[in-house]
Amino acid sequence: TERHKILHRLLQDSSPADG
Amino acid sequence: GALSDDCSLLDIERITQNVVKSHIETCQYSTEELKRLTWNLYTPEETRSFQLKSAEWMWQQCAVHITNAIQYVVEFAKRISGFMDLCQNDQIILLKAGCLEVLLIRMCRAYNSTNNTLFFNGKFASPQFFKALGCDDLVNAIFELAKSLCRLQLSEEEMALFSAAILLSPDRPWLTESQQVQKLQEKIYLALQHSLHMGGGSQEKLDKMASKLPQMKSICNLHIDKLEFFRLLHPETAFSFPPLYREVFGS
Repeated sequence: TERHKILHRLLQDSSPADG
Repeated sequence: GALSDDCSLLDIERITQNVVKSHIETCQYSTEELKRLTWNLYTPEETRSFQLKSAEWMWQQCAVHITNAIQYVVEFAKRISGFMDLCQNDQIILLKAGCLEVLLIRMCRAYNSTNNTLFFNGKFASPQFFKALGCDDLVNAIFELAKSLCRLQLSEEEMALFSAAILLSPDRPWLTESQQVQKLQEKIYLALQHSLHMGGGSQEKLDKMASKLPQMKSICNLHIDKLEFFRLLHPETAFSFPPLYREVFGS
């Protein structure tokens, strides 16, 4: 998990489309 | 009518709409934009100057461009219905394993078969442009794939559904909920079949698309081999590659 912190963050960030 | 036990025509249409919308919204360049730039080619002088760059510099450039493109693929995945319902471990496994394949499919939008050039950093570049990478075999394999994918003349809808189906491959190692991934992939393949059927296409086109998968996998493996070799020769440069690139392609 620690090794993929950027992917984690990108997946958790809300998409612009979601407002 | 029901196309299968748990997938109605309405479901298929909903899936198609969702996947196509996600694809269009997350493509780095629109088809209109790429069409407008068709004749924006690197001059022979510009090509020569890129060929004379160091391998380290050229690898860094390509790593940055691939990283940018990967961020769009992550966004594509997030918008596919059902993807965010998977556990985060599986989301990461699918993205790590499939994002380069998705990029390879998307690449045919940015490929011009009339002069064998590929859109890179604002202009269209020939295979020779990438000479400094020291990976002629990888570069040639990528251009060959682009050429053969272009020959299939995929519509944006077919490309979108094909990318989504590949991303949702249930056979990726270490998945914890592969059955759930398989269900999603099956629905997307049904949608792709339906789309091909509606477009007057046939099973033959789907077979031709699927026949590109081994070529795509071998390009992904070759990229990893080249990266590992590069890392041995230039560990510091490899360490300075964008963190997302290192995360996705690290062991």
